[in-house]
Amino acid sequence: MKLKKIDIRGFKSFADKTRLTFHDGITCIVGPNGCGKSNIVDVTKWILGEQSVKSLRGKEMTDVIFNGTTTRKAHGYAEATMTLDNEDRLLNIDMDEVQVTRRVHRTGEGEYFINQQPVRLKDIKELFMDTGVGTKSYSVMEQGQIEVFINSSSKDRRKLFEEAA
Amino acid sequence: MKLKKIDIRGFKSFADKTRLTFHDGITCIVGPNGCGKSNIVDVTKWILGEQSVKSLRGKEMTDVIFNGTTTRKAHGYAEATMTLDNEDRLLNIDMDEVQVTRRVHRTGEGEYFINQQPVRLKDIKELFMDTGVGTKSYSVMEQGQIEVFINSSSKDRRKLFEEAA
Amino acid sequence: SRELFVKTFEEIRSSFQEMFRRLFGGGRADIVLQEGVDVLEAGIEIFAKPPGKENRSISLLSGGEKVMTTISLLFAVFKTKPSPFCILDEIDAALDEANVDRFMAVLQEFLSFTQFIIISHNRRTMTMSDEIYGVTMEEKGVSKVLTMSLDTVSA
Amino acid sequence: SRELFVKTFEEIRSSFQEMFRRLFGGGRADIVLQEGVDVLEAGIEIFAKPPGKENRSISLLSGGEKVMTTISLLFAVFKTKPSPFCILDEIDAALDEANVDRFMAVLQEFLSFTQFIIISHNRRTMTMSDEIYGVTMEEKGVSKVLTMSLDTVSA
Ligand SMILES: Nc1ncnc2c1ncn2[C@@H]1O[C@H](COP(=O)(O)OP(=O)(O)OP(=O)(O)O)[C@@H](O)[C@H]1O
Ligand SMILES: Nc1ncnc2c1ncn2[C@@H]1O[C@H](COP(=O)(O)OP(=O)(O)OP(=O)(O)O)[C@@H](O)[C@H]1O
Ligand SMILES: [Mg+2]
Ligand SMILES: [Mg+2]
Repeated sequence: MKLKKIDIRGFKSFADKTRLTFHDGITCIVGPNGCGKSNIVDVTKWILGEQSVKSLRGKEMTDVIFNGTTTRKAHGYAEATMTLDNEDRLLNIDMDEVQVTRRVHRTGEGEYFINQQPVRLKDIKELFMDTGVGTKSYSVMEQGQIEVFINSSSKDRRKLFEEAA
Repeated sequence: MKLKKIDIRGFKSFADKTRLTFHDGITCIVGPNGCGKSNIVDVTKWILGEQSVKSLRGKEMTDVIFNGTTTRKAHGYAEATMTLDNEDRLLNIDMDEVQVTRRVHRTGEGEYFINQQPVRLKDIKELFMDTGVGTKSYSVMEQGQIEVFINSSSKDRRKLFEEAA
Repeated sequence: SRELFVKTFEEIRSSFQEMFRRLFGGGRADIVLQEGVDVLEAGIEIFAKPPGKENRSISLLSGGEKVMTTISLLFAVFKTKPSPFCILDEIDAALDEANVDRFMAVLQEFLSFTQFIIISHNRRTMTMSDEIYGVTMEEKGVSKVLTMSLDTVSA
Repeated sequence: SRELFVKTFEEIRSSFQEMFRRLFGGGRADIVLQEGVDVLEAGIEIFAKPPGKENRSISLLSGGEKVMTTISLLFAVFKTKPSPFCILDEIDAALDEANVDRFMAVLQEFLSFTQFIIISHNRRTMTMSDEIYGVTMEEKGVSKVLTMSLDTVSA
């Protein structure tokens, strides 16, 4: 499985339609404080099914919807789509390319799609289970988390292992 | 009150007698990871009377005694002296220069001195009370603490204010 | 006593509002005592709105914005109750260059009262310091301190 | 199941010992399951001895040493169970230049299995990346992404 692109619209500070294309190797994301780099990490977790608002740094799930600036109005919903190369069939879907879309409205109502088919959140989580990528996996290390790890109790560290084993 | 110098011997990685002289303005301490910069922060807190072993990153107070390398033996005690300019009499001692010394032995026994006179830990803490410098004061910001502050609960933040007020 | 606490709190609050605007180049911030609780027990709520952005929970601020907000509060406390000396250990780790510059620029006005000792890996911070001490471990496991000039550091 | 967990744990443990030596240029480290507790419940103890230093509690390690130890463990997990992609947000914040180099050098060997997305303020990390995206907020509060080349970044 390879990550091909992430399309974002209305998620946190990404008001306008934004496309991030990924290739092999190391992609470095840079920019000043507060410009939106960690919001890209958040949108990735969110598409993969993250339900913990706290781990997305918010107080409620609607906190991830672009809520306006002094010159722009808030949006009514946030949406993001992840496009994956699935030639190795690591995802249990018989297609070379798989798209996962998630949307949340101001009402709190959420929508989920796999290849444009409406599905439940549960289906998205199951899709990524056992692929090494997913909300509880060690493949996303958030800002500040690396410092927390070694100072955490030996019981908390175990969670990293449970993901891998 | 001005900080004039700190003399360190046998405290953590400062095996050999080391003198740090301070002047007005901004002193920057640099060096590679693990070379001993934060140990200087620790020795400052320790001389001022820090009793929390956890806040000195250890498990027991004797953890601050130089415990040897593959080529050097451990020391039997750790000692550090802070020399302060007291011309403004901010410290309640009628002397232009004040020296505070702390020592801890492998046995766990601690010794404390103000201007070479043996005192109790309590006397050291009282000396610095109300000077804006002391173990609970906001004048020492340890590595990683600044990130913790804004994420802490509103009750924990109160402690910063209680120091100032 | 309650009056003393509230008086000091109001001073720090007013300094915090000013410090935040200076460190962020605009925007608005506030600190408020938790309501309905005795002033001597109340927690402290923080509100922070960087310039151009809308009000939202401070948890949504970026890593660097959180550090700059905390530094604003620390400077506000220093204005009310300066310490003779202050040690800051790598507080610039999460800051971009522009924010390091703003932080160091505002720091200047505390130098008449306070000696600052800053531990840093950041070159900008080093260039704006008056004195530099280099700590090394030529002999593994044993710290040694050297006085350094800015030229030695940039090598 | 217990056997699967212990088998995976032993693999990660052996990779961790090797990764630590490579990232620290020597020294010794280990991970051990808490004794006297059921393997499916036991906590994980970490031991780490950087080169030349004596064994002591990992709490006494420096900020950068703790990060490098955690990275060694993360890499050990990747060796046993690689992910298709991995996102690291400012994990180099506390690292000096030599450690950033060592970290990026070891990262190379995972590139055949894994795409890495690294968020960083660090120039060395940027120079060692294959592609750079710059995120900006020309319009305050609205993020915009630009593809950047290394020359634009160093400007
Ligand atoms: N719902 C939202 N609508 C608009 N803006 C938002 C929303 N949620 C968060 N933001 C803004 O996004 C910004 C945070 O972005 P992010 O955490 O990605 O920054 P960053 O680039 O990682 O910065 P740093 O280098 O400091 O870590 C904050 O200024 C915050 O106000
Ligand atoms: N009692 C002791 N005897 C000898 N060495 C010790 C002792 N306690 C701690 N150390 C060593 O001191 C080192 C930590 O030093 P310190 O935390 O000051 O590093 P630092 O310069 O702040 O690094 P960083 O840039 O990574 O934060 C560790 O390698 C640790 O092993
Ligand atoms: Mg960030
Ligand atoms: Mg340190």
